[in-house]
Amino acid sequence: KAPDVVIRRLALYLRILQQIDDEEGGRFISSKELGDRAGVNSAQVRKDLALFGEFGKQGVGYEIGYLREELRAILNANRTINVAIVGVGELGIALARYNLRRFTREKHYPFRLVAAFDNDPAKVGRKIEKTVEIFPISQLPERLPELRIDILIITVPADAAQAVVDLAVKAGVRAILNFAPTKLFVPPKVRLHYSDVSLELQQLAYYLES
Amino acid sequence: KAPDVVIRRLALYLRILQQIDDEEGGRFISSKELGDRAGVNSAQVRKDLALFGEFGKQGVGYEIGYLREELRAILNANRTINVAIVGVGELGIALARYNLRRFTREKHYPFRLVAAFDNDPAKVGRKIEKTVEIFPISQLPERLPELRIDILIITVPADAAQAVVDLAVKAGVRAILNFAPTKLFVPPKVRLHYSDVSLELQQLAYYLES
Ligand SMILES: NC(=O)c1ccc[n+]([C@@H]2O[C@H](COP(=O)([O-])OP(=O)(O)OC[C@H]3O[C@@H](n4cnc5c(N)ncnc54)[C@H](O)[C@@H]3O)[C@@H](O)[C@H]2O)c1
Ligand SMILES: NC(=O)c1ccc[n+]([C@@H]2O[C@H](COP(=O)([O-])OP(=O)(O)OC[C@H]3O[C@@H](n4cnc5c(N)ncnc54)[C@H](O)[C@@H]3O)[C@@H](O)[C@H]2O)c1
Repeated sequence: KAPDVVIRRLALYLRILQQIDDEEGGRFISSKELGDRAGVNSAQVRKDLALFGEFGKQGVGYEIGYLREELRAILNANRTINVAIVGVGELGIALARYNLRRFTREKHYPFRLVAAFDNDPAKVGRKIEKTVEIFPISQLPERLPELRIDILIITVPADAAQAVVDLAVKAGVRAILNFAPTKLFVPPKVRLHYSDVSLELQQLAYYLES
Repeated sequence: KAPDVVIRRLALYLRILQQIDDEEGGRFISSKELGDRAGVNSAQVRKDLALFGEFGKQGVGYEIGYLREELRAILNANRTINVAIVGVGELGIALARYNLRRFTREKHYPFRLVAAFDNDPAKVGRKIEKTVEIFPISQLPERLPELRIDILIITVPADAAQAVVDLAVKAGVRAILNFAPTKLFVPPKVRLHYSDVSLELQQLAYYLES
């Protein structure tokens, strides 16, 4: 597997190629133009892509449709990825609606929300946007394999997050995106990413005049 | 200024020290224990902190209260940081409420939401949680210096984000946290961070079995 920073750039290149495709762009794109749109220098673009194969023609650039399909295959974006959310509070509900909206509107958006989980009896049994059922957290162990959930999004309070993650790992989850502002521990085979708003704000604060 | 990856870890160490303080922990902490809680090896902890000064005693560790205050000073977390949100939709409103809640409840949380901006006439003039006024986006140029806004959070649609950022940069903003899934361009003196949920999901997808 390639380093994470390379994968982050590939995901960016794919999004740019999908934006161009949707704008009915030209057939070819140079590493310079792709780089300019991604904020990456053209040599880096060529180096990143060369890790995965020979996609461009010298002096002509990359054929947009072809490169897009290749990147989709590399990033597993050429199939539907099932996602579930644990913790259907303020943030969970905003993310759930966002995912549902994008999946129905954009033909390239691969993430399908298939379930939600919560421990609040007042929420369990209801449906988000009349389509996605909120299951009790106690059912996570059987629902995860049954619904073939690929990625779990965690939007529970920080002090509940590790217990939820442990339950999900035992049920066989492979990838987690955590929003709770706390360090979580998972075994090496589980991929864990954070989206930590308060940590981002704290980092930005460092760059302000003291 | 230290590299971004170091600052990200310092922010993590600070949060851990604040959690210990709130739990009325012991007076000292070793680089090993701080490292274990942060998921970082102890040599890295010592190296990070040594960039900023001599904070620990050989064999004894770091005095929790002292190190916490030093990290707060380094990260500008020892003063209130004024934050504003542009785009008061699903995500903007969730983030606004979250910030207001943490600022009132936690004595260490330095981020105060002082304003919100939108271009929807139906939203302008209303108040979030009866306290934070939603100004028209056209007023950003004068409100930014007037309210001494340090950090701007961008939660507008992707195709509106660059224009909003250009307006904010002209008004003198120093730091931006962007949630719109698009690459933004700012001059070197403006610090720009992204929180891009769809990019995170795309990266996680790479690690699933093909
Ligand atoms: N709201 C935001 O904008 C925002 C921003 C950044 C980070 N966060 C983080 O995201 C998380 C969620 O925030 P929120 O504002 O949506 O909180 P919230 O209190 O509105 O929602 C939390 C939800 O999690 C559920 N829950 C609690 N414990 C659970 C458990 N053990 N199993 C299953 N469900 C459980 C609750 O019933 C509730 O529905 C928090 O960790 C918060 O720090 C939120
Ligand atoms: N909702 C989510 O959970 C979520 C998750 C990840 C990323 N995002 C991203 O965050 C952004 C906001 O998403 P949302 O779901 O809140 O959308 P939304 O449509 O609910 O809200 C967008 C808000 O921005 C305002 N707006 C539009 N153009 C503006 C302009 N030029 N100046 C000022 N205000 C303007 C609109 O009036 C609206 O209030 C989008 O870029 C989206 O891709 C959202």
